[in-house]
Amino acid sequence: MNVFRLAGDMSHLLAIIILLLKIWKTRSCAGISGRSQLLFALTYTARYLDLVTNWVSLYNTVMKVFFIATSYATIYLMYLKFKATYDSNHDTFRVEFLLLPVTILALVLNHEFSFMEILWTFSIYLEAVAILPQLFMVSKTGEAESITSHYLFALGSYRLLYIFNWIWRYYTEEYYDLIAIIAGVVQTVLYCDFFYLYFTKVLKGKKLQLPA
Amino acid sequence: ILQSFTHDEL
Repeated sequence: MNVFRLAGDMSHLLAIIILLLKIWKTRSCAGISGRSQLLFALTYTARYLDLVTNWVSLYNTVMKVFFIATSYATIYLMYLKFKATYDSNHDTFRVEFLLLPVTILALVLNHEFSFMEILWTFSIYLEAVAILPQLFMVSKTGEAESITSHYLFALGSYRLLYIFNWIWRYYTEEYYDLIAIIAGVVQTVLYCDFFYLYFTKVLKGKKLQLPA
Repeated sequence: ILQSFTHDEL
């Protein structure tokens, strides 16, 4: 554990809390992509099955349980409790275009051809692109509420901070995991355009609005 | 063996 890793995890935690609070306080999930949330739930389920096969630390276990539980709570709020507020007509990204390549890639490019390892690899690749339906939704409607922007910023920062963590680990422990690093870089790059808009608009008090 | 890799990150 180093400061980048901890900051990354806290950023991830913050993103989820922002999202849940936004939905709960406004009693609405308008502007949030249910498809991205389903992909995140699938990501954490596939990755954290190792909760039952190996113990890392109490911190690790608590965070994993939190990520799995909150991802399903988000889905419950979006698809059941506040279903009437879900913008499904703007949430039209075809997730099979992500799931199919990610599945094939996980079967081909992995550290070890075992059940758990392929699920882990699948989750790493899937997480990298899981935000695309959300970004697609923002570009389709041309705008995002400030709170949604803060959520996306925290979520994007998390993998960026992990990249610094990997650089740190490479120099201090000679540890590196190419699959996680490459997927993490791809994941972060997908947010670049959003980061730019966040700094130039949202932080100056303007709404995130794309040029028509 | 189900898993020989231990992933210590989240």
